Amino acid sequence: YPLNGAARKEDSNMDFLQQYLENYYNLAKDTKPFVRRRDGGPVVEKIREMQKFLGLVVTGKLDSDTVEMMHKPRCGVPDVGDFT
Amino acid sequence: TFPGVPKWRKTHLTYRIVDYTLDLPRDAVDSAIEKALNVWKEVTALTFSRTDEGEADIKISFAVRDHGDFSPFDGSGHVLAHAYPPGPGFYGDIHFDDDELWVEDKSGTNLFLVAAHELGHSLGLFHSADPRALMYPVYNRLTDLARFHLSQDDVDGIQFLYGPPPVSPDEPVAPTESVPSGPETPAACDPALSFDAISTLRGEILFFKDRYFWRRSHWSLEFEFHLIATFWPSLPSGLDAAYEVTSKDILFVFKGNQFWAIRGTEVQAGYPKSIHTLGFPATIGKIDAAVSDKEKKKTYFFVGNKYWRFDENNQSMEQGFPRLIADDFPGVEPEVDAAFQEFGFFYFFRGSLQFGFDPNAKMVTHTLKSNDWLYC
Repeated sequence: YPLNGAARKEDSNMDFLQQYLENYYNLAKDTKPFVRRRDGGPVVEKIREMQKFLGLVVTGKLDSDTVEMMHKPRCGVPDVGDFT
Repeated sequence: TFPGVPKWRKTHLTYRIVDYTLDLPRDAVDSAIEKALNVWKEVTALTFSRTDEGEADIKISFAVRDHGDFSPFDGSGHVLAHAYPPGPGFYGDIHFDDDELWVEDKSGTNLFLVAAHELGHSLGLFHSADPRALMYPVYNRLTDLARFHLSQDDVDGIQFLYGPPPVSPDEPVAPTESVPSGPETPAACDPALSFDAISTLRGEILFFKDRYFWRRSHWSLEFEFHLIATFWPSLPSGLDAAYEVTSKDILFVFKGNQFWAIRGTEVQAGYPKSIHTLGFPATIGKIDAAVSDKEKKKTYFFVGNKYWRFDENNQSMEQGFPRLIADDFPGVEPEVDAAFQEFGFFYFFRGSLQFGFDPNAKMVTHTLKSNDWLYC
């Protein structure tokens, strides 16, 4: 049960990441599925772009600082690109 | 700026508050919007007038969830508002998410701060990657509302689009001076640089100035420059004094009649406390500087031309104080801005000068520019 819970939390984080990158960093919506990829695919590049823009340490990974920043209240206007 | 650099082709713009949130009285909403408009008006040639009906360049409304623009809000939290770049129709408009709790202070989401940010979009500014900027996309609930000002990045951006404010014919401007472009980041090698407060911290030296501090390490010739809020978001800017008690691994910082205790990046529970809990008389409203003698476990507090001495062992102010600074620290200016102890010396700072004081010889042995520590 705890393992399933952890997995669900990770999936939830990944869904949130996908949505965040689509909304604010112009991630193409057909990039799914991305969360299982460990290479330097477009999502990793977008994470890096987001981390650089927001002044975070650029790791290309969904670390705790990045998740925390993504959950903070913010303006709905994208940081990159335009409204989708 | 937004892609394509959209901007208004006129400098007088109209705005209309189409509807109101129930979270605040109407006049509080009006006031927040006016104040937010003034933020941009002060640094540009732009002017604004309000209209209560019909079309306006900037239409302001509160809405929840789907509100007809294909960018639905998401309930309470996360997305607070959005706005469109300059242009006709819905362009230039601002939508606030009315599922947020809109407030005038910091108890919820501050309407003025969000309005000022969104107006930046309405005028043509895109998001800034500078965390100090109003146009940074993430809401900073710790912004000091009383001392709010645009960052240089905001000012540069808006003046790129609309230029600086016109100079009044009555206002003398020296021919060699540029038009003031708003608040600036302090420059380490500004010959007039003074410091608000200085302290050691875990073997480094911190030089506080306005919202910032320089961080100098013994192990590196480089020094770093940070926002105070980056490390201690709850601390105010413009500190008065700071000192470290190394034996307790605590940094104390002072602003007005309050002080905070910090260990690393953690502000300790129970703070801020009143400076009067240290034993200052009620007539003292702030202190100018503080320095701790690490060996003798005594802390010196400087107020005006006097100083007090605090015993860190007994946690009490010593008898026989205050005394005149000039009597016990001859050669030091009658008042000090900041002080710290290093290499057995006390370093006292006043304006752009610092005085190296040898406590054994009881004399100033060297006088340097304040920013000598920043390799200037």
